[in-house]
Amino acid sequence: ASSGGIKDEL
Amino acid sequence: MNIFRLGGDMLHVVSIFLLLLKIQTSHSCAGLSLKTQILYMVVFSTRYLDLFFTKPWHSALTFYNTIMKILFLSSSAYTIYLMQKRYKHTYDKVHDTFRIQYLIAAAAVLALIFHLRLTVFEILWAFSVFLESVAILPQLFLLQETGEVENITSHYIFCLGGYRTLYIFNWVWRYFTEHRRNQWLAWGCGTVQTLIYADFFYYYILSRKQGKKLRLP
Repeated sequence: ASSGGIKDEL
Repeated sequence: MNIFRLGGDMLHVVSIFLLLLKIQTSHSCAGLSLKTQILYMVVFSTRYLDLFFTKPWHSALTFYNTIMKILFLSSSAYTIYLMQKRYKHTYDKVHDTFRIQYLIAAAAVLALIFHLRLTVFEILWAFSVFLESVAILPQLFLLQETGEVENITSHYIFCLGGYRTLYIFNWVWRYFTEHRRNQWLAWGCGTVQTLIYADFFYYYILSRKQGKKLRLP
């Protein structure tokens, strides 16, 4: 998981 | 990855495919807003900067994301090329007058105030999320100007709206299955974006029922 944003989405 | 997310992404791909098919088969980009396409290009290029820092083969999901990001960036650039070069003479420049500089400025100010971390990468990411939520406005504005209700442009907007709606289901799903919290930025902007589409659908249906030209408030 990253810093809180949904960075694994487009 | 869940079925809502995958379905949403697939609808997004279909919408792009529809758009390019329309331009290629009719040899015209009439009814399409170049400003909306430029906004999407700005959105993709500020959000997908991680392409340069992420190994595509890190995981199956990263690989999938990488392919999609490249697809969105390249199709967006190609659409702009078609509208600005090859089919320039069919572009409805006179009616495509939405002032996108205000949208860009507003998204930039919001991103400087609201972001998840104080880094260039995070601020650009927030900027792209804010900008995406309003990127369709020039297209809706143009549709309203020309009053066209029955053309493939509406199908394009329908697909995008469906894609956004599925993304909301995806977030609800992830909220319960992954216990994701504090996603207010993406969720909030995504909801605003979906509401803009829902509003369009409402007036689209209304205008179809009355057999009149499309009138957005």
